[in-house]
Amino acid sequence: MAEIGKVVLDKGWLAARSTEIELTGVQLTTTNPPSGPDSTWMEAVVPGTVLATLVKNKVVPDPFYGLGNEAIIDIADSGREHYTLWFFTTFECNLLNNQHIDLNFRAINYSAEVYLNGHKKILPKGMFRRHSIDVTSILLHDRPNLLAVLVHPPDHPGRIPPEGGQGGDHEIGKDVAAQYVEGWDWIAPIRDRNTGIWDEVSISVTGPVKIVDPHLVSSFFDNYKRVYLHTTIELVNKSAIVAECFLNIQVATEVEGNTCLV
Amino acid sequence: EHLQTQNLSLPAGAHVHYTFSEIFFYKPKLWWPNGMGKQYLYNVEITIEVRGFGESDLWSQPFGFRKIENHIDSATGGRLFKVNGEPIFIRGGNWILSDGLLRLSKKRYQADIKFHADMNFNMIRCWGGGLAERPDFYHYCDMYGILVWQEFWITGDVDGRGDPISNPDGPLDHDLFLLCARDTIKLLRNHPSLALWVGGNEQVPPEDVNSALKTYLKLHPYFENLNSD
Repeated sequence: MAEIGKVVLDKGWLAARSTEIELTGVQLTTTNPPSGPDSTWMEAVVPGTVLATLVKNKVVPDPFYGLGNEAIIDIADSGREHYTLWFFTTFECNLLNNQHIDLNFRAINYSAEVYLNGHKKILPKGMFRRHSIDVTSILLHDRPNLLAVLVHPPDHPGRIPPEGGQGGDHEIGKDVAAQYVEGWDWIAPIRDRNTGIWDEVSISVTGPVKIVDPHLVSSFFDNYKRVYLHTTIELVNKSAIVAECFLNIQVATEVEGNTCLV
Repeated sequence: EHLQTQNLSLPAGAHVHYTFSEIFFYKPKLWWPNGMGKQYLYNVEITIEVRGFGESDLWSQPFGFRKIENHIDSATGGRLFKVNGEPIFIRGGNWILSDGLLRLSKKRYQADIKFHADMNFNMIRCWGGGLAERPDFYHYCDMYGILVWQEFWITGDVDGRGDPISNPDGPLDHDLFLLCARDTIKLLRNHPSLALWVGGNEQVPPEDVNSALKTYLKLHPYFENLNSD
């Protein structure tokens, strides 16, 4: 039985250059999953960038030591496909009846195709947005779930002029992404433009009703003597029947260790 | 009095907004920036149980009671801040990101932000050419009393200056920019350290983006009325 709550997927990830993989996402997550690190697949840094994975595996030198960055090919010269990588991992989860599971990406740069157990989902563009996919119907309960993510670089990675400059040729500004990656007065250009699964990946298990994005606001009166906490939430009933709910909010102050004052 | 339970009936497949009745506190311990007092944090926990199923979901977050105000001083042109009614002298650090390859661990954030607090800083400005910082960054700013000035992803150098002028209308897809902005606001809005949103670095975003951001971040009229009380 799966416990209600979130599990972070930050271990056991593998990565491979898309140009070196002839299998499709469906094949990778059904009949031909990678078995572990080999000549094609390497241990991946998730969360982190493509370049972080390449540095970890000593495919390229560390760009922040000496002139290491000069030895790494820039995306403008290599082409976007050079920094387009497959990421792969597995996870297990046994749901009860009426439990639901979401696969969550807190940020990907810049777009991605997600495959889970042979099912495909496109993650749209944008470096600073969360993605949450309900994967309840495609989850496997009796064996590991196979997850592959093909991550594409920004659409406009730009080219770094010989003289450098603030934000290179400024092409990166056409996308919704970090702009420092074309170089600035304080940093050399980042060769992969920070492509990657750069923030937390998780699965979250809920019952029929899910809490989304609570909003807490306080208001103050009488020189901070009278204070009110205002709370708004979104609720999603994922089930096909009316849900009779008991919604509870509790504000506690930790007194000592695990003892709380309510 | 700091515990509230409501019964709700949610139709099948419904996606609804729900507002709790306000919860009253008498003289709560306030959250103060580094150097002005303690960073007092309450734990807010929301749970939902469904009849016939049991616990369905839960959410919790440390929350600090604080009121941050700021305005441009007409005499100096500088921006003045008050926290909980007290003027604060801002000692700030400029921040891009914790690691150029975005290996953003909790441990690294804690070390970096504690270092800023140890330097007697009370504000970090997250530059518009870098990241909207992550929840772990904000968590440690909450803990160490560092106010955060968070900019959106517009810079003068890449958006609007130069010869020829670079990206004068900002990113190509304004709707995508605004979608990312809305989502980022929702991700970070409950952190007491979050002090100020700024459209970009040394540049005003395109008019439609700027006015939409102002609308998203406007105080709800309900709170305008309450605060004028």
